[in-house]
Parts: sequence; structure tokens; C-alpha cells
Amino acid sequence: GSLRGQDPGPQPLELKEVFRLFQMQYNRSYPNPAEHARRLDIFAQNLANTQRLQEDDLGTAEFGVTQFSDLTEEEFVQLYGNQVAGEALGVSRKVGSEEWGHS
Amino acid sequence: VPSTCDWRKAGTISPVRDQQHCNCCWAIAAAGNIEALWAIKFHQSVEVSVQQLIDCDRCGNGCKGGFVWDAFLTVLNNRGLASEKDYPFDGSGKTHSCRAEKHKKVAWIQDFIILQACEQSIARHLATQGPITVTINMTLLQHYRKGVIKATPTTCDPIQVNHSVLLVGFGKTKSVEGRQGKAASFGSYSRPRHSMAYWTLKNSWGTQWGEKGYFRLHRGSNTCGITKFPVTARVDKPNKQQQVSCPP
Repeated sequence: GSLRGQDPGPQPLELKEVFRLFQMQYNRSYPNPAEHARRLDIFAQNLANTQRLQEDDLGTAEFGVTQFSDLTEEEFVQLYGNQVAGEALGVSRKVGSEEWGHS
Repeated sequence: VPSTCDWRKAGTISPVRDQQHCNCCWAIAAAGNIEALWAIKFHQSVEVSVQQLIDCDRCGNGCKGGFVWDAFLTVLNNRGLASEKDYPFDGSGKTHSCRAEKHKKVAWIQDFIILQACEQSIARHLATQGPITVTINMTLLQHYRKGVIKATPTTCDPIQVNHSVLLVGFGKTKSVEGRQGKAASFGSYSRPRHSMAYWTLKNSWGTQWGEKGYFRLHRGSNTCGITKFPVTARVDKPNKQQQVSCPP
């Protein structure tokens, strides 16, 4: 589960080690300890999310650690998605009004 | 429609690109489409300039996003695309002016079309004409490692499509192929599976991601909105169109 509500003491060694390996594999580094801690927290939440994704998927997909595992979902979509497509194609709007009169 | 198809086996698919810090999946997908069609129809291996599409896009959004059809319009307006070598990709996200007129064109298109939003029609076109760009919901790709994603509209909204990729093939998994393995520190588990139909798609996040840069989506359930915008260029003239055969 989420680590947010826990006492901000030492993280489980396994998680820290997994995060360290992630950083090494994908050449990820952070400018300061605060950002490092924040990314570790996000990484932990994403790991928890992957278990849910795995359970929800009806196919054969495997989810887990990727180069995007230290990003929030919002950051991921913003950085790697097609912003224009997501805004323009995914949203439907009413362009008329019931109060319009004669054409 | 054949039961399986994989244009990679014909040597017609260019290497997987990495969009880096530029939101240009739309341009990379369009470029990949044109490169594949030139290889299939004219037996010419070309790598075209993604940067030209970004810099010369008529809407001028560049690295902030765009549409595949705008990329094709740019190709028509510029009378073709320069080579990647002459007009190389800059993944930093910086804005550049259009330099299309300074370079020789190595590939061009006659037209572009949007196909019917039907997976059977898409499969038929893929197998007989060549790869197609599609735009999907990218939510599940953040943590994807391998296998066939089969999502529901709840887990992957087919209306909110926000990532353009290139459709290069389709097939079926073997009956016994199941999901076995570990996700990070979690335990392993297996789930026996019936044969599952899938699409093979080329992404633009480098070869370290997914299945060497590719991924697979379930075929037959409009997973992640794959049928919403199937768009492809046409490189041969209408009266000279010929069917081609996708390797199984």
C-alpha cells in the first residue's frame, strides 16, 4: 500500500534497492535530497499501481518498472503524450444552445 | 485477411525512435508510416526528417503536440520530406524555424486517408497496403513491460486518445502463453490463457521500453481507442495502386 501515511523513517531496504537499480538502469539522478525523496515516494506508489494494473488487465500484459516509474501519471502524459490530441480529440463540447432561435 | 501479419519481417520498418523531450509522437508516427510505405511500394529504404515535420507544421505547435494529419499536410505543402541525415532530429524540445526549402526531398506522398473505425477493415488495409498510424489512450503504457494489453473502457478510456503510434502487424498468442513473472518485488503468478488476438504497434520511446520499443494491444475490443483515428498516407497514385502482401 501507499507509504505516505507512514512515519517518514527508513524505507524498506527492498524498495530502496529497487529504486537504486532503477536509477542505475535508466540513468536517473535528482538535484537534491528532497527531490530524491519525492521521486522515491512516487516510485513506490507506481509499484503499488502496477499490481492493480496487473490484476485489472484481461490480457497477458506484464506491468512493472519502466523508465517512467518515477513520474506521476500527470507528468507522464504531459511529457510524453500528445497534448494537442488529448485536449482536442478527447473532449466533446456542446457547440449550440437550446436557446438559439431561427437559423 | 491473413491470420497473422508482421511488416517487420519484410525489413520495411525503420528503427524505433526516441522522442526524448519533444511531444512529437504524431510526427514520428507519420514519418514511420511514410518510411514503411516507401519501403513496401518502391523497395526504397529511407529515413525521413521528423524535425522537418515539427518545424514546418502548419499549426506551429512543434514539440507541444500535433496531429498526424497535419504532419501529412506538411509533407504535401513542402512537396516531400528531407532525409533524417540532412535535417536531423533535435529532441531537446527547442523551437526551430522551418528549413524544408534548403534540403533535397527523399520521400513524398500523394494523399492521406482516414480509414473506417473498424478493426476488421484496419486489419485488411494493414495486410494489403501497409502500416497505419493510430492514436490511442496511453495511460497503460507508462508501466507496460511486455505482453498483450487487454483493457476495458474503465481501465483505458477509448474516447480520450492522446498518443500516436504506428500499427505494423497483428497476430494471435499461443494457447498456453500465460502471464508469468514478477513485477518489481511482487511474487510470480500464472494465468493459463486461450489464444488471444493482438495488434503489434511501434512506439517512439526508444528500444529499452516495452518489447524492444514495440507493444501489443488486444485486437477485437477497441482496446484504448485504437479504432478512433486510423490514418495513413498514400504514396502511389490511384491508378497505379497495387496490393502487397504482409509477411505472416
